[in-house]
Amino acid sequence: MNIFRLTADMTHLMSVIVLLLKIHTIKSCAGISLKTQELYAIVFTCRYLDIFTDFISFYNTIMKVIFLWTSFSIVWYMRYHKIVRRSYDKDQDTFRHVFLMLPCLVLALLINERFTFKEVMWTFSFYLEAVAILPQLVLLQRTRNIDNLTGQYIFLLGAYRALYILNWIYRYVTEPNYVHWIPWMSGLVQTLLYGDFFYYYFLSWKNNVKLQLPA
Amino acid sequence: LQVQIKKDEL
Repeated sequence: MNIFRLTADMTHLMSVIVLLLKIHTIKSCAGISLKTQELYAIVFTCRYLDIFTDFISFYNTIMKVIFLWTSFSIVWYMRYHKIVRRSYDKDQDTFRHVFLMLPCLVLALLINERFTFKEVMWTFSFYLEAVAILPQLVLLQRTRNIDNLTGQYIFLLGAYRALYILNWIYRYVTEPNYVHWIPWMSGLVQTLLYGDFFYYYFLSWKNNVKLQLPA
Repeated sequence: LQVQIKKDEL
């Protein structure tokens, strides 16, 4: 464990907490894409298949449980909670995420470290996470008023992966033959997709104005 | 014996 990875995991945890706070306290999911939340639930399910078979550390297991539990809770809130679901904008959140899942699955079947079920699912989870934010970014461009919590949620979600890239650089430098091209390439694509959001988020923070993405 | 590289990251 290194400071980059710990900060990254805490940033990721913070993003989930910010979103749960928004949904649980003000009972609203306005501006949040259910499609992205569903994709993340799938990402964690496919990535943590080894939660019962490979014990790495208490930290690792606890964090896996937290990410699985929170991602499914958020999907449940947005789909079934009688108050929260009313603020879900299904007419705007129309990204067909199955068109993201299929190519990722095919790619995972073609490019993986070992052709086993768990390994292909693990690889699929990285390819899928790289593009999981797309429905949310599309929704942001459609909904004019982005509230602060939503903006913070997306910023933290993007920042966690950027911090993981620092972690991978650190581990590549300090650990002999630590090479994992699949997470590295996926994480790079994922972080680049946040590029313009980070730019507009920084502008809104610098000029102290409301966050607005160009249409 | 191919040591299974531990997937120690989340």
